[in-house]
Amino acid sequence: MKKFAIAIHGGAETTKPSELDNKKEEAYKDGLADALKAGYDVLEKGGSALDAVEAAVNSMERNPLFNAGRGASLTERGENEFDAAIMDGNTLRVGAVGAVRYVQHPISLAKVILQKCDYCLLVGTGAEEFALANNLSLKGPEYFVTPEKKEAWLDKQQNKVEKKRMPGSMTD
Amino acid sequence: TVGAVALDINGNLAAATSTGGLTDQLKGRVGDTPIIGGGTFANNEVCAVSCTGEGEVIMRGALAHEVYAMMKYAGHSLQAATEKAIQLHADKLQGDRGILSMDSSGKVAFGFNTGFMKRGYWAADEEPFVALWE
Repeated sequence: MKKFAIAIHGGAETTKPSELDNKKEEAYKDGLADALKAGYDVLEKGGSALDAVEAAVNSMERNPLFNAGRGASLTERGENEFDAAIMDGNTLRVGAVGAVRYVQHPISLAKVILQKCDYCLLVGTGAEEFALANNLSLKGPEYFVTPEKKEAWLDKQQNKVEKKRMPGSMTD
Repeated sequence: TVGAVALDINGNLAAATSTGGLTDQLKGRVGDTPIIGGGTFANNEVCAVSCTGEGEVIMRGALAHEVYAMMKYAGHSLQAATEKAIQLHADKLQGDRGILSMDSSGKVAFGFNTGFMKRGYWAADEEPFVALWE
């Protein structure tokens, strides 16, 4: 039995080693190490598992390398939409948010819902109003959308346009 | 998607998952992350779970709860239950899956069918561990 422990993931995707240069790999490892430390420090001071997982996820939400918070993937509209959930194994209480756009730390909003709301899951503007009512930090799109993600999104839209232009693909 | 599971000094487990969703997804699409039992689940008696990958596959398979159920009702170990949840209904539910789980003793399991999962683990008084590839 461990005194305490934390484990994290930063996403699983179909990627080949050739697609990732050493610099990016090191950056990923540094981001993971930062998040681990954020959670471990909470546990080492006797903090709760709930606070530890929030701290670790907050660290990755701030890191534009990960698909959460700042630097997250963009929708077909070129916008960010976030989902998050947190669950307490002791009380079985839950906090979850869906399709929120301006909340800097979606996992922290989920935790406030776990602590203060009678409901488990809030979505969209209702969730954002709950964040406002609880003085959580909201940010404009310029905080979340990184140049890399914007470029990837533009490329994707360009591809979609070209596909439509292909002969035989138009309909009058 | 990012996630964390933890065991604290009082023996409590917790799970957390946060995501920006799928690139180019429809406005209003919500994935597995906030679906309790789908992408996120925790129960002190058994385990804490956080999933990543293609949300539709994870939701339809209720994969976070599957890890819990296979340990609680079928007596599987954390690692075996996690690996079984990665393979579950593979014929009907094709898509990337990654599962991070921790049991009530602080043991960890990583399951993924993508060959690449950004992950890390740090237990009390041990060295931290981070990895990317299988």
